[in-house]
Amino acid sequence: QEPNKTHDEL
Amino acid sequence: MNIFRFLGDLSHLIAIVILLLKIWKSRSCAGISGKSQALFAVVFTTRYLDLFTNFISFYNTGMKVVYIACSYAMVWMIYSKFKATYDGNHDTFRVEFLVAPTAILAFLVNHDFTPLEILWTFSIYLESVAILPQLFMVSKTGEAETITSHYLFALGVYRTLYLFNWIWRYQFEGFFDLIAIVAGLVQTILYCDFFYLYITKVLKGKKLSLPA
Repeated sequence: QEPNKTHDEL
Repeated sequence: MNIFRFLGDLSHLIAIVILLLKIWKSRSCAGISGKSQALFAVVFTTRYLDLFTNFISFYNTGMKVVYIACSYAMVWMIYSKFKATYDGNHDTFRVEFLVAPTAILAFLVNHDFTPLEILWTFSIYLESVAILPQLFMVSKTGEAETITSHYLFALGVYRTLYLFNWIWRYQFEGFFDLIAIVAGLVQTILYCDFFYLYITKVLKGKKLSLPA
C-alpha cells in the first residue's frame, strides 16, 4: 500500500 | 515541494538552532521547559521511524536526522549537561494530560490501523500540544527572555507556513490530509496569543512580560 502523502512532509 | 513548506521547514530548523545556541552559549537553560523539549524528542522519534522503511529524498532524510539529533541534544543539555540551571520548579505542567489523550486519539482516529501509522498519527497530535508546558512556564513566571521569544515565534511560524502549504497542495495537487490539517490548525491557534505579544512587545524592543 502506498504511504499517505503527507508522510513526505516533516 | 512548494515555497511555504520549504520556508516552514527552514523556520522550524531556525527555531531549534536558536534554542540550542542560546543554551550552549549562555551555559544555561533557565526559562526553558525540559518537558516540552522531551515531548518534541518523542514527536520526532515516533514520526520519523519511516527513516528505516522508505526513502523519499536526501533532503527529507537529512532534515529528519538533524531534527532528531537536535531534539536529543536539547534534552541532554537540559537534563544532564546544564541540569543545575534547569528551572524545574516552574516546569510543572502535567505531561500525562497531553500524552494520554493524544495516544488514545491516535488509536481511534488514524489513516490505517498499523503500528507505524498509529505512531505517526500520535506524533502529529502530540506535536500540536507539545509546546503547552513551555507556554505554561512563560505564563507562570510571567516573562520570557527575548531569545526564548524568538524561538517560540519561529516555531509558531513553522506550523503556520505549513497551513499555507496544505492550502497550496489542496489547490494544485487536489490533496489534503485532514489529520495533519486539523492538528496543524490547533497547533497554530495555540501560538496566536503569543504572536500578539511578540509583535506588540518583543519587536518593539521590550522584553516579553505578562501583566500581573
